[in-house]
Amino acid sequence: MNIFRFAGDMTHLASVLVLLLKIHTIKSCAGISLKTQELYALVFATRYLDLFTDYISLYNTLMKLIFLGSSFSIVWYIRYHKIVRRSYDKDQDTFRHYFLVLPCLLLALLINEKFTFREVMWTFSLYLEAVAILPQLVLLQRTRNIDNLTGQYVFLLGAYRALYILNWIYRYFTEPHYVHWITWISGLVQTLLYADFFYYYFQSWKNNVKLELPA
Amino acid sequence: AAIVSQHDEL
Repeated sequence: MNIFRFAGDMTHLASVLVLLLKIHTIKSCAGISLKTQELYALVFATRYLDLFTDYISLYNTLMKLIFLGSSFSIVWYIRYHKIVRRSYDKDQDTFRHYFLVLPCLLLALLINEKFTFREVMWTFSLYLEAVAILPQLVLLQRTRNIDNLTGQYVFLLGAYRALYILNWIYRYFTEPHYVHWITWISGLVQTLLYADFFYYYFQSWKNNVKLELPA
Repeated sequence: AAIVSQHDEL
């Protein structure tokens, strides 16, 4: 495993921890999109079907369990926790799941490396992960006050994707036959979705003002 | 082999 991949995984882990910190400690999920969190839970559930059949490494297994466990517990907190759920911006978080899930499922059935259940599900999870941030970005744009933790959460998620691209470039030049068009293109699309957010994030950081996205 | 190597990422 190269440094970019490891840094990417750690950034991803940090994003989840920041979100759990906000939810668990502050007992608030204000500004967090439940739709995006549900999509991530679906992404991990469909991607990690190999959890009990293919052993890669202890690291790999542990990280899969952490991402599965954290994504489902975040969804549980926002939906059912009696204090946390009160802060959920339900009226603002109106993105429809099936607008994203159905096209991704169709695309995975049409474009995949191998037409097997597991491979189609894996491909579906890649496509869905690429667009799963959209409800969150829409909510950020609608929310007047983006608190620090929410801003950092989205920034860390974007950084994780950017580091994965560096990881692929590194692997392409260091490993023989390392070519994965589906992973790369969906990963690139996913990272590009953060471009706008990154721009405003750095602007607010540079000028030392509160993060706010233009309507 | 291509598919297996792809699945070592998270």
